[in-house]
Amino acid sequence: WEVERLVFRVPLDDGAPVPDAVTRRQSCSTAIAALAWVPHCAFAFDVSVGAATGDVLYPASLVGEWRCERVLTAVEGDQTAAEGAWRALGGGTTPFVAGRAETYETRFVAPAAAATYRFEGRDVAGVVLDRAFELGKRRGAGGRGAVSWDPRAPSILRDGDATLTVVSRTSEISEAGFGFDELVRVDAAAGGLIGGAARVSRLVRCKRRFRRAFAKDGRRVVEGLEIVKTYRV
Amino acid sequence: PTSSAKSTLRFERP
Repeated sequence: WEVERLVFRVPLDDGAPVPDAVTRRQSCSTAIAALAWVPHCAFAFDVSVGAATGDVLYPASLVGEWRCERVLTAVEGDQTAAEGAWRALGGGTTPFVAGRAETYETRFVAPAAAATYRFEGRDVAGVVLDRAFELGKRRGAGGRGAVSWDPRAPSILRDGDATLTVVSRTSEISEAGFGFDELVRVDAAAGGLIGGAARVSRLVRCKRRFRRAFAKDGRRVVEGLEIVKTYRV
Repeated sequence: PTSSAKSTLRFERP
């Protein structure tokens, strides 16, 4: 198996104070019991895991608005899962077809709490992606409701009745380039045959890597590669 | 993973 993240949260809620050592032993035996229940070709994911702290930091020079051209270049594996992830992360209702290009506005803003990175030997204040602005612009008129994002809780993005929560994150910023790797839990109405008030949680990993470049006419641009993977939950 | 999708991104100043 390719297990990239395995989380167990073990409730010990009988109310009695439990010494640490006993808690660990009980957690361990419960975890082993849970593992025995994991079906083949699947891994357990605790959907109650909270949001990751902090946010992805971008170079200060990115502050302000940009026009982003995005091209879907390749899809492998389960097409339905890939399309679901793509729609959940902002793809909207437009056709999910390799080779398709879309253009939307995006912007970078100062984070709620200043954060710095090292650049040419100095500490420089970085900026963050305005996730609500980008999602709203990308969805355009086809949006499924209000998009909201609080820069003080940057790992949570609400999109109509769906919530995207970054549950784990790594990011880097250096003179060679910058980027991130985020594991995102998508909570949304089940729809389809389940319907009603039922909710489902899906797990999507989104990695982006950027580098600075120049357009043919010499203008500065930023080029990026994105890889989105889905996982059985 | 059950699926993977690759995209290219390009940011230009409007």
